[in-house]
Amino acid sequence: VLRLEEVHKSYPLEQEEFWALKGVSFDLHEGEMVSLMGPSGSGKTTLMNIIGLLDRPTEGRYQLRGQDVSRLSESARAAVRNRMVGFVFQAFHLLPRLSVLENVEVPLTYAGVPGRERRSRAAERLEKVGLGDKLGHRPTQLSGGQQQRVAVARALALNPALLLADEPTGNLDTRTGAEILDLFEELNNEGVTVMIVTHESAVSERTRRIIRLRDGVLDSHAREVA
Amino acid sequence: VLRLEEVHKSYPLEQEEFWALKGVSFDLHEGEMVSLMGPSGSGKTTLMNIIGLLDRPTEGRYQLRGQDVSRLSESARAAVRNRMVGFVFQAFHLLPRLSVLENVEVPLTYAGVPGRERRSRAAERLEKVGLGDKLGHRPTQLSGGQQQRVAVARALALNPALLLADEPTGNLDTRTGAEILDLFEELNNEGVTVMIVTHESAVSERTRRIIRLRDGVLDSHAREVA
Ligand SMILES: Nc1ncnc2c1ncn2[C@@H]1O[C@H](COP(=O)(O)OP(=O)(O)OP(=O)(O)O)[C@@H](O)[C@H]1O
Ligand SMILES: Nc1ncnc2c1ncn2[C@@H]1O[C@H](COP(=O)(O)OP(=O)(O)OP(=O)(O)O)[C@@H](O)[C@H]1O
Ligand SMILES: [Mg+2]
Ligand SMILES: [Mg+2]
Repeated sequence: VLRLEEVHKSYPLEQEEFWALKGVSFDLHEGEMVSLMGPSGSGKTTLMNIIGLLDRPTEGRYQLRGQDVSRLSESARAAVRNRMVGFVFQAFHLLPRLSVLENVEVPLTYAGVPGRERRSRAAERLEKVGLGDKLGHRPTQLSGGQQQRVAVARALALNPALLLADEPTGNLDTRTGAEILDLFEELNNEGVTVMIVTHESAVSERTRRIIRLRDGVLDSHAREVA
Repeated sequence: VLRLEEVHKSYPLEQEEFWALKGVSFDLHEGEMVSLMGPSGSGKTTLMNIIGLLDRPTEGRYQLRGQDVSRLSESARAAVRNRMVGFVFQAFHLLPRLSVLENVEVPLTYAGVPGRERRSRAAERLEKVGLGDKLGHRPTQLSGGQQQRVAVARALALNPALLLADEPTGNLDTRTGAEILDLFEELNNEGVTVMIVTHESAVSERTRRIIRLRDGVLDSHAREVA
């Protein structure tokens, strides 16, 4: 479903560029569920942002379902992304002035889903992550792990074809984290392609393939196909 | 070093109060290193905020080194806290417009430490968490785990007597997380009292005692003294 070829990404800094990705190439197949692991600072979020069309490669090519998306404009990328991608951000990025329910409704609103259906779909996602009793709360009235779960619910709102989750269980106890993984597996069984950044073996052991990054390049001999 | 007696905490909600803590009592001894575990939403951050004098109990008593601090004013609490407590927040709370180095300097500035010493102490803390090469960066130019480590460095800036860390390794790969734990152990060996909220056994296995919370009360039969 997606192919990266020699993807590089640099960030401009005051005196020099910092190369966060230095030539990453791999394929992801439709319906796969993979983990992305690697040390802090190795480039995982940077790579996920490119795959999720939140950012563009500095060099190299990215094809999504056969379409070269490497050099699309911001609005063109947004159109593809809103249709196809659900993203659970490492920093959640919830809107503080909206309720939990309204936060999950946002992607549905953009997609033109009518009010009543939007509310019921959002409420159903939130129940799936165990937050059915917090619908009216503001994000600041929730625990860290509850905010993380709202971010998961929002990523699932539009039934994405590609689910990208950046450390989705980092703030969750083992059991709640396992419930989120159950949910991801359920979606994967329905055909959703899933990529999870994680540092927890409890998560990576539940995926079929582990892609490892180190200092902006793939650690290819560490790649395991379970 | 600290004693909680029947501590309760409620948050006001639109129609009713929500009791996040419903009668928590325990002692922490000078120089102990303990884990605080429990399901997402069970009240761990709420409890840590009270212990760290960022918040007050709604009912019950909290004594810190023999002094009843349960009903102190905000400024009195701040005075004790700035002197004694280092806090690693679950959401980091870094100041986005200051550099990494300046962020770690903040507590030193409040304590009146002169400029040159402040900078060198802050730089030394950042080197200890592996970020010596990122001193001039803004927090938004760092990875999630790097931001987490800046929060750790800042908590250590003033050589606190009590170190409270809320999920300090949630965004760190196993090895970097272990390095942060080494640092905490080193401080504990020097006499610092340490309390760590965690959901990872790799962390809790390195502490001598695990305090478990469930729905705002202690799960006392689950208390292990290793
Ligand atoms: N400002 C608030 N207003 C209302 N309810 C709140 C507020 N802050 C927290 N809560 C609720 O209090 C309970 C405990 O929250 P707390 O943040 O202490 O949990 P936690 O154990 O740290 O969870 P996590 O492991 O997910 O971080 C949760 O149910 C949460 O929704
Ligand atoms: N806007 C930016 N400007 C400069 N450097 C950046 C920027 N964003 C990220 N970086 C750097 O790029 C590198 C990779 O960052 P990235 O966030 O992709 O890492 P990561 O693997 O997700 O780490 P973590 O596991 O800690 O979340 C890091 O060294 C980081 O400091
Ligand atoms: Mg990251
Ligand atoms: Mg918490």
